Amino acid sequence: IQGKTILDAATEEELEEALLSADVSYETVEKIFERIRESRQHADGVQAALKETLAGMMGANTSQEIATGDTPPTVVFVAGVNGVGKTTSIAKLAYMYTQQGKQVLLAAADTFRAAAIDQLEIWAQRVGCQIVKHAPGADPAAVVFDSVSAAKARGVDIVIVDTAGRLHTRSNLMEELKKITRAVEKANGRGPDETLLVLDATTGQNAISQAREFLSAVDITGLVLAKMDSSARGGTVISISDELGVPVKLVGTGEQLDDLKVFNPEEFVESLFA
Amino acid sequence: SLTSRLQGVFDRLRGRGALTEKDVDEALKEVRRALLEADVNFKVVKEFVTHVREKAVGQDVLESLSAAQQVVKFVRDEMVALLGQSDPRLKGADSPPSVILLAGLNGAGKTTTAGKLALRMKSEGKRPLLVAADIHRPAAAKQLATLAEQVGVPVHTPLSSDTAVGVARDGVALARRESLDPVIVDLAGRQHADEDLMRELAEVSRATSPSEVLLVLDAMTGQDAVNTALEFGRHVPITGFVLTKMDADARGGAAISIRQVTGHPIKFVGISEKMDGLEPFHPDRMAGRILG
Ligand SMILES: Nc1nc2c(ncn2[C@@H]2O[C@H](COP(=O)(O)OP(=O)(O)OP(=O)(O)O)[C@@H](O)[C@H]2O)c(=O)[nH]1
Ligand SMILES: Nc1nc2c(ncn2[C@@H]2O[C@H](COP(=O)(O)OP(=O)(O)OP(=O)(O)O)[C@@H](O)[C@H]2O)c(=O)[nH]1
Ligand SMILES: [Mg+2]
Ligand SMILES: [Mg+2]
Repeated sequence: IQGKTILDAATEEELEEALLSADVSYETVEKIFERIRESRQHADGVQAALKETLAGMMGANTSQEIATGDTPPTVVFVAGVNGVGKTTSIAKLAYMYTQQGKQVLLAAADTFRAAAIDQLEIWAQRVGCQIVKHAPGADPAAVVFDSVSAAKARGVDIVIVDTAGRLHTRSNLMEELKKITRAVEKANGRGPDETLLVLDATTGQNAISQAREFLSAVDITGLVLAKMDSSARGGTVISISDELGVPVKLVGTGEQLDDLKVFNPEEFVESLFA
Repeated sequence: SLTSRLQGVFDRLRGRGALTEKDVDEALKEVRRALLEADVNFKVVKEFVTHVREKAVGQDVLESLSAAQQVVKFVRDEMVALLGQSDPRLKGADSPPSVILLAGLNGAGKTTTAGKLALRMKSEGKRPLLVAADIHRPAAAKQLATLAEQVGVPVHTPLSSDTAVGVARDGVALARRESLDPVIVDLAGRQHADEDLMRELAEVSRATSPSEVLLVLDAMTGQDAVNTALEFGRHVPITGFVLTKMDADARGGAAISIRQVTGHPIKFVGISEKMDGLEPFHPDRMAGRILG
């Protein structure tokens, strides 16, 4: 569409397919076209109109910063459905903070899945950060309470909470999630400073219902888009940002500790059409 | 729902007699929308809709609800035909032990499925061996060993210096010595663009001559399901699919895409995190779910 000031039928179809193949929802594609057509003869061409529309939907002015609490420790709470990349993203975030000279403590609050605690423990060793864990099967809320209390006592800067994967359709698991976040409040006098929902970039339209359901259960303040090193382009986050106002903050681009980047909306829009 | 949206379309067309191409196109726009919203790959949707269009033009629009139901029934029947049979049987090797490889993207559910398959084989009177050939992910062997203990099946885990091929080979040798059959090999998750890991996968397959290579795919996978199925299929002889996390509310359109594009059967679906959460694939149930 470079250089065009009007959208012809053939270009429209091509653009539509590019967006749909990137997992942008049908509804959002229609909305994008409405907005481009409204600015029908955009002075700087269709490409500019498109970028402007997408930037607007992605909340161009919202911050990609991870929040910092008024008093330490800052608590970052991580949630999401099964297998999306929570534990690995937490390891990467812990590494990022450790590189910045911060003291990090991981709360091994996935007490359910086989070898979940072992997995996080190995990551803590590799990062060189602290970890608080209980026995498998223990109450995750108790792990969180102990972790945050320990962090306060030891003057730790950041606590990152790992939780078990859970389907947004399981109301009992969503209730458990609320209970675990309340444990942060009990220990720290306030809820988590940042609650990140991890999404798998290869997931289709279900990502939108995941975001909607998790947001109705807990105060999701940001998204981590993991596995963006796949050929999937994660277009569902456009709908999530536009409809629910939740910004993408971090992007996972591989399985190693340094495979985490701060989200860049312009780069993301470029990659949609790669 | 698709039926109510189609009813709206046919309300506007009622009393016009036979469906013209333009009428059918309007109805098919709704079918297209439903399939895209269900994560069916956009190219597959195009082909599917073209196929449906050929059959639909010329039919009479009698009463709008029955016309809508007619189209939905027609689309559903085409979908069921496309999705194939319900056949959970796994092929055995000419001489034991049979080897089943589990491959797929990161986090798809391979390790969990390995445990479930082992339990299923055991309940069929077999003596399976689980092999923890994921040497990459932290605590992967421990995860599989824990599941093996839960289902009461032996497991072969790696020595510290092992390669994936080494572990897989040793597992098959152990099975042969101990008369265990089948050998269920759990492998590391990988992206199809990762050349080194795709090479590793191909090597494991060549070294173990599996009678089944199951691609484990998350039911909520979006448009990329086609790339995944095709690319993995280029490196190993995929014999079937397992669709996991079907207990979520994803419509599962990836099932249509991978069937259309590879022709391989969907053998099982994962319906929970528990070891008994594996069921044979049912095309009629899947079609109903995709159409919402
Ligand atoms: N290629 C790639 N793999 C990733 C990325 N993030 C995580 N993974 C992999 O995805 C798989 C699952 O990651 P986990 O961190 O265990 O996911 P999880 O959400 O904690 O899973 P559960 O706790 O079981 O729900 C592992 O193989 C990770 O190495 C990423 O950005 N890129
Ligand atoms: N609800 C549900 N969860 C499942 C199902 N299958 C697997 N899981 C969960 O999905 C997450 C990932 O499963 P794994 O078996 O670790 O996935 P994997 O493919 O082995 O992951 P990698 O080895 O890292 O690529 C875990 O939390 C599992 O409990 C299923 O059918 N339903
Ligand atoms: Mg985890
Ligand atoms: Mg695994």
